[in-house]
Amino acid sequence: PASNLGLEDIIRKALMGNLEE
Amino acid sequence: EITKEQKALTKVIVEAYNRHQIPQDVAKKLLQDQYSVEENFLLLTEMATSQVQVIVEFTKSIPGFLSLDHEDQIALLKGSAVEAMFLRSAQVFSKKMPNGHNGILEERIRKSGISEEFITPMFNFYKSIIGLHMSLEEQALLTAITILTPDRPYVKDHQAVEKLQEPMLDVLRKVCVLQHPQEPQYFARLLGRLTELRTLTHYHAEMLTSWRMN
Repeated sequence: PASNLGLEDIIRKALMGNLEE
Repeated sequence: EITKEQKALTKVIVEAYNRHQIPQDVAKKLLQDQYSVEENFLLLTEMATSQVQVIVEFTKSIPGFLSLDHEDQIALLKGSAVEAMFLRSAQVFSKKMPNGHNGILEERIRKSGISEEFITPMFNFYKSIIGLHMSLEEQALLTAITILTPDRPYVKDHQAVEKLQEPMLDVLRKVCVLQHPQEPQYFARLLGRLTELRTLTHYHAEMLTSWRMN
């Protein structure tokens, strides 16, 4: 959805613990 | 009466809530110098990204969350991150910060190109949260309950999520009774704020769409 602005990417990375990527 | 298990659960949630905060260097930027509308927008985007990361780290500490189906974990976070962010931001405004920092922060948000139509309900929501004078336990548990809402889009195993959310609701209800003995409706008022949050998130999605079009 238009409202997400890469939200899912941030969540997936944070869940995997790769915050620096 | 709060059982031993419920005390332990509350302790884990509160500790996780306290442990995960926005990094100091990001938070400090909000109070530095003057920014243009565009810079304010970029800064708020950076803050929002940082807040989402903090929310994910907090959520990973909720007992049982990481044992949920991986795609359900993402669906829950995707469905709740914005709401959790508003809850956390409301807490920022409820704290007494030195040297009128609250005012600076409010100005920055107001001058970031976000339309007044959205700003007004957002600050109204913050005010309604501040008016509740929530304790730390209540804040942390309410945030966990928001994140563990089973009826988010794309969640497959509703029951597994309910199983995690229910003990949180039970303990929050007890905490409310103990901490606000004069206000029997307090727990219901907290839950009412979650409905308000959903409406605000709906506005938020519309606001982002119009921002993108601009």
